[in-house]
Amino acid sequence: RKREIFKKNKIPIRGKSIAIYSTKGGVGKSTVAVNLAYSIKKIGFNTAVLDLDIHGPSVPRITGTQDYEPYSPDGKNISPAEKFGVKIMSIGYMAKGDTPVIWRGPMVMKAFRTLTFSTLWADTDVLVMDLPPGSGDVQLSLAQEADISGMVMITTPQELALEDLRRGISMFKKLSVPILGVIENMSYFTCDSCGKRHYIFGKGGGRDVAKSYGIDFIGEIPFDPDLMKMSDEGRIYVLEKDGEVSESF
Amino acid sequence: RKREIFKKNKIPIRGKSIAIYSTKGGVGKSTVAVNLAYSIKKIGFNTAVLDLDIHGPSVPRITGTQDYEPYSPDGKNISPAEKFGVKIMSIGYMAKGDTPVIWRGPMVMKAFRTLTFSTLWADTDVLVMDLPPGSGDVQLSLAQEADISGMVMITTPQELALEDLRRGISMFKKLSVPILGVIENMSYFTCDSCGKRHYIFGKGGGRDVAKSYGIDFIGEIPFDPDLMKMSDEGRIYVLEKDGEVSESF
Ligand SMILES: Nc1ncnc2c1ncn2[C@@H]1O[C@H](COP(=O)(O)OP(=O)(O)O)[C@@H](O)[C@H]1O
Ligand SMILES: Nc1ncnc2c1ncn2[C@@H]1O[C@H](COP(=O)(O)OP(=O)(O)O)[C@@H](O)[C@H]1O
Ligand SMILES: [Zn+2]
Repeated sequence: RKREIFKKNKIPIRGKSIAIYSTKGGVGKSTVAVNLAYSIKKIGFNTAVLDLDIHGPSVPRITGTQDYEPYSPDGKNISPAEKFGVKIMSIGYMAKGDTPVIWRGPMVMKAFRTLTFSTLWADTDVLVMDLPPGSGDVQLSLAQEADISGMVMITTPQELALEDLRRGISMFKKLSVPILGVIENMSYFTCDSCGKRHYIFGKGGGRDVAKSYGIDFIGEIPFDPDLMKMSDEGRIYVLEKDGEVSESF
Repeated sequence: RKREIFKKNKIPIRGKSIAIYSTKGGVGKSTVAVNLAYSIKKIGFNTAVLDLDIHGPSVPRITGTQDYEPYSPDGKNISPAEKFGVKIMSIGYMAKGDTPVIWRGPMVMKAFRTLTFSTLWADTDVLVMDLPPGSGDVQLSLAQEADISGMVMITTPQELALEDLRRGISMFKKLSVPILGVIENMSYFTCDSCGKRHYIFGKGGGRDVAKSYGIDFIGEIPFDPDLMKMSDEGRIYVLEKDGEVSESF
């Protein structure tokens, strides 16, 4: 098989691009992407978030920017939303409320290209990209067409998620995209009435898998119901609540 | 726009087919699909499970049938796995271990057709289909090409999942596929040391959305860490543990 050589296009940003990925859905990709971007902003970098979950865009709600109406200043490029200094782009701004995005592969690829290469990211130092679950059109187009700095893999500790983590790691190794590390999310839940720590999805799985593939284990993020509540309300957790979870971001 | 008339093909089963769906990943579709199928088997029907999550097949692990090697008795059809009397088919039997399934739309559609129409379901009364998250090729092909009895929508109670639930409901209404009802999963977690009930993903969201669309609310399934552990080990929860959660299945 002739190895297809794809021309990787540069994303119009000043600095680095990091894709937050997991083959499995519901492990916290969007939540981690948004809170990571604001944590990076807090230490002084210009950051932006790109929501590439075409069928299930959650970043508008998590950042409280659902009402943003994207516009084009020049008929070609798109102006991103902006909240507390972080630029944001998502298909969710074009398909509001309960409008489903029912697209097959070719349409999904067009949306990927427009959102990634035609958004006016300006002097963004770090672009955090929230990928959809699975290993289909968006993931392939990203690996083949975009010149990204690397992937961060998100997992929860249970074996069912680790099975998908292994699939994701071997996919991006095959596609020769650098993997920066693994983050384990929802590692444990602490009962607020008796203080017992519950490993509701098991314990230590993310660290073991990362080690077995020779990949950095970046860290654990505990389960905090406030993170879930504030995301539902469009409030940025790492900007409002200090403590163990914000530290881990 | 001419309304495309698709010829819906009959799935080669004796009885009904129910698709378990959620636009959002990680809400428990695979876990509910498997335990629902075994609950239906317990009351006397021949049941089968079809895992259509092409990129992240979890049903082989949940049922402990990862080692099954599918074969074709006639060069055209495929023999399903079988465990405790339930027939099972999944792409996971063809892509074992950490092998990622990196396919674009057209390949995904071929896999959907083969798994659905060429599996030897024999005298299956109820086929439970586990769908992937999102609203792309598999969901469209299922709605356009297969004559299914209806969809059951799975959600967790938080707004972020409810947003995707609304998208999913409006999608299948548009595609004129009957929606049988909504199940809310991971509704609450009970601390085993002090008995406090924690609504870790919020409360009552699934019932409200179902009501607002005029759809039946089928019920709530609490969060039980044993369900997570047993799924990881390939043990069927509703066959081994009695109690509130098995009752709700
Ligand atoms: N560490 C955490 N603690 C509590 N809730 C979390 C945590 N991480 C994610 N969540 C919640 O879990 C749900 C799934 O997260 P989400 O970011 O939507 O996952 P994904 O993008 O992988 O589908 C959301 O409701 C989110 O608020
Ligand atoms: N009611 C529940 N209680 C405890 N764990 C659950 C429950 N439902 C699902 N899980 C666990 O949550 C994770 C996600 O469920 P899964 O069935 O894989 O979701 P999906 O198919 O929607 O991605 C799995 O590890 C599963 O074992
Ligand atoms: Zn307690």
